[in-house]
Parts: sequence; structure tokens; C-alpha cells
Amino acid sequence: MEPETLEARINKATNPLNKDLDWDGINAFCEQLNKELEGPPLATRLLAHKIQSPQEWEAIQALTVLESCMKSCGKRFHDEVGKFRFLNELIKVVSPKYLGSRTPEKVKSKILELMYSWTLGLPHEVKISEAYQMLKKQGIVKC
Amino acid sequence: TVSFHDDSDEDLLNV
Repeated sequence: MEPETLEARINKATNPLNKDLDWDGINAFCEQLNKELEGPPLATRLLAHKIQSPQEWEAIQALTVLESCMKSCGKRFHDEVGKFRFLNELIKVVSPKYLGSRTPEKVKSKILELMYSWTLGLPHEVKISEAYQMLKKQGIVKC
Repeated sequence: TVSFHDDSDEDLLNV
């Protein structure tokens, strides 16, 4: 198999020209990030960048990659997602003070859904809960 | 230097 970088893999998995979700590409990205020593921190940086894309389909695909990696990758990846460094990038997308006013509703609600599911599924990642509670307090999470 | 166990983080953003 030819060597592929994480960057090449995320570009493939989130390509706006994809007609459907590219599950092979998504799984390849998850597998690759587990193999690399610096995979998780690099993967979260790449994902944050894609999630902030002004193209809705690119952002939604990136969020699907994130969701899938949270299910199939281990603690090293969870720990990176559970840092404010990454959570802040998600917060920027939903906050009207940053990118929130020009982010599609679908992207914002997917981010809030994912964060909520992690507060339940990964209760030991306390920073995720802290970030989610803050969004609730600020009225960005409704209900 | 490269740290393989990088525990550094930033503060939670205020929105």
C-alpha cells in the first residue's frame, strides 16, 4: 500500500466533491492516526480546520470523521479532543462572537449533538462537560 | 523538543 499522510487522508474523506460519505476514506483516516506517534494532535488540528470550512458539506463530512474516530480510536485521541485547545475550535464555530453567525444551522447542531453525546459517553473527559456547560450557560445550547 | 506525551492545553474560550 502506498504511504499516505494524514493530511491526504482527511482531504479525501472530506472532499466537497464526494457524493456520499466516503466510509473507506473515513476509516483509513482513523486507522492512520492511531498508527502515528503524533497522530492524535495532528488529526485534531486537521479536523478543526475542516470543521470550520464555509462549505457545509465539507464541515459535515469532517464532523462525521470526528464522530467516527471518537467511536473507533482510543484514549490518545479522546484525550486530544478533550483538551480546550480542540474544544475551543468547536466553540468558535457555534459562538456568534466568532464564526457562529455565518455557520449553517446543520453544522452547529451537529457539533452540539456530538458534544452532548461525549458528555454522556466520556464522563471522565471533564473539559468536554465544562465546555458544554459553558455553552448552556451562555444560551448557545438551548433546551 | 518534541514531547510524545504533550499534556499542555489552553484556557476555555469565553463566548
